[in-house]
Amino acid sequence: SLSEKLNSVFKNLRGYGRLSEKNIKDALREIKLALLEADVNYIVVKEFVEAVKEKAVGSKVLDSITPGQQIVKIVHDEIVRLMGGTPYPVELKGKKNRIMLVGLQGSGKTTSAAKLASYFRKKGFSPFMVALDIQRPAAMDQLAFLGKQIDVPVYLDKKEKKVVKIAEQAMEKARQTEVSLELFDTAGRLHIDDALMDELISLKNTIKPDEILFVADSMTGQDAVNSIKVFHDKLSLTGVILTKIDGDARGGAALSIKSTTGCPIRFVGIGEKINDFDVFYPERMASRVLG
Amino acid sequence: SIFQASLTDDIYEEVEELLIQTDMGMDTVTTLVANVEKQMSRKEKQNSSMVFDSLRQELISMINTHDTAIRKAPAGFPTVVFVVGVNGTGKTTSVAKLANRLLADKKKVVLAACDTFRGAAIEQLEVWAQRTGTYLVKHQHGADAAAVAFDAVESAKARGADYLLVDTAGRLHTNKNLMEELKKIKRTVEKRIPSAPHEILITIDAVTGQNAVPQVKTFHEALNLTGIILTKLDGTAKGGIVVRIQHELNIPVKFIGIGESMDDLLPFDSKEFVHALFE
Ligand SMILES: Nc1nc2c(ncn2[C@@H]2O[C@H](COP(=O)(O)OP(=O)(O)OP(=O)(O)O)[C@@H](O)[C@H]2O)c(=O)[nH]1
Ligand SMILES: Nc1nc2c(ncn2[C@@H]2O[C@H](COP(=O)(O)OP(=O)(O)OP(=O)(O)O)[C@@H](O)[C@H]2O)c(=O)[nH]1
Ligand SMILES: [Mg+2]
Ligand SMILES: [Mg+2]
Repeated sequence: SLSEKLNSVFKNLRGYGRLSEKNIKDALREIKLALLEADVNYIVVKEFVEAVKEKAVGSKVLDSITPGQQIVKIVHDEIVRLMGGTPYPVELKGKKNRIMLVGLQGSGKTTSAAKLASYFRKKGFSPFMVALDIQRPAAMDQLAFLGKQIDVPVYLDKKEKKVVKIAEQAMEKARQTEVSLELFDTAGRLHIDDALMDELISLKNTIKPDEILFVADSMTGQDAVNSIKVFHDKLSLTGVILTKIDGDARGGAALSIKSTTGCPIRFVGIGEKINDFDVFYPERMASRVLG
Repeated sequence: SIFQASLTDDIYEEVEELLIQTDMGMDTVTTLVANVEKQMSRKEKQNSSMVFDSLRQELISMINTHDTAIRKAPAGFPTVVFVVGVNGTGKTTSVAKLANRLLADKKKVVLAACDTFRGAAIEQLEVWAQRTGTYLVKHQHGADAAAVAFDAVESAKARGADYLLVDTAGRLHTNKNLMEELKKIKRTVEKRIPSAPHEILITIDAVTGQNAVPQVKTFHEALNLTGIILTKLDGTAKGGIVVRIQHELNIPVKFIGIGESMDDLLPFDSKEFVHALFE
């Protein structure tokens, strides 16, 4: 683990103020390697190491009997700070709330829609899901299946070819009921597909959602910032759901995403079942990235 | 030459940055840069384009396996292909693409819907079976996946199929029970056709970072993988992690997925792949 590596960089030191330039340089290299292995974006790693270097040459580390542990603490605290510091789950306010889910193919949007529906129902809201993926084979059936599983109504239209029309029809239907949360599941798409990104912009303008959440796979590597930057530029995301945390991916994408776009990670997916859903805790993520 | 000093200082840092961003991982990058530096030290004159030429050569030789053929079963048996991998990586779509490719080659194909767990997984494969005109073996949702596989082998044999493509449920390599389920499906098929499965392909999403290594390692230890399908290469991710996988585990990339339609599958070409890394 990084803490073990950093402690070994400093293990031959005795007494105060004996830290050499080389010690600090070795420690910074270990941090760089650990963060890259954890899939943190290369540019973010560079900036991070610079920030740690500034703090590391401060007196706290130089006077410490255990400089290794001191640096681990600096790294840990810096990661937590960069990830937003404290948990920030989505909180719904009014009588009519709308959440739109977007992201790349296969990241976990449809599953997360059902998880959000269940999560907010436990908080007293009346959810309603809208199937806006009319392209992927059986995508609408998948959302319908999940809706049936959790007893949440799903709006789908297998005939309509325009997703904006489906969204309008769904909202009209919801208006006539006591529904207090409308969840819109969209088709996975690439950020470089202009036509499909424009479709999302039209959907946003039609739906006027309270939250637009980008669903990201926690095993994503260096490319994480490329896709989220475009989604954020075009849609002004309000947050991220990081999925498949139940695996052993270190999740460095979490750090890259938050530090490059400022988009907070609100929730995590921790499995395939409906209840495998939790608030995102920056502290826990920091420990995981540190390894 | 007067350009040599600036060449060695900045060019290797530039190369490192470029390669890291392809998801190759620091270890592989360090090895590659060291090899290139050694090559360059033997040259009288150096310039940056020579560094990149040497780098491309080193990369192509590191991706040393050129195995894009699907293994064939002994005569009289259908060739059984498993497609496995982590959730959402493109298994079901890749099964459809493989079927399409084999059909274009006038082969007789049968599909097996062995994802009996996820909502509408069978329906999804059903749509692909209809679109490609292939026969699909399926049971009800929640059925035993090994039982479906058994049924599918019998069906493929009875129909004189050339290929049986088995779609499996997504699973994390860290889930021991699900990895055991996959081994059970494999044993079931082996009982009916001793040489099967003839091909076990893992799908790796091109956006995956270093976690692709434990994914491939674990699936390989459990099943003995024969190849990789690198999916979603039509995005901006480079899929450089396969260089590290080839270097450390020696498992070949056989196909690449470049889109969501049934034609969007190509045999892996290491030269084209390496060139694309630098685009
Ligand atoms: N282990 C695990 N699997 C997950 C999680 N979230 C989703 N999945 C699985 O990931 C796969 C993809 O999930 P989907 O919800 O279909 O993903 P999607 O983003 O809607 O996919 P597209 O609509 O094709 O873009 C499915 O097998 C899900 O069961 C999670 O948190 N953990
Ligand atoms: N752009 C692009 N999308 C792809 C590619 N391959 C698959 N997809 C998309 O990725 C998403 C997931 O594909 P699936 O085939 O359902 O993945 P899977 O591995 O079977 O998913 P699970 O069974 O849930 O684990 C779908 O939206 C596919 O259309 C590809 O090569 N390029
Ligand atoms: Mg979906
Ligand atoms: Mg599937």
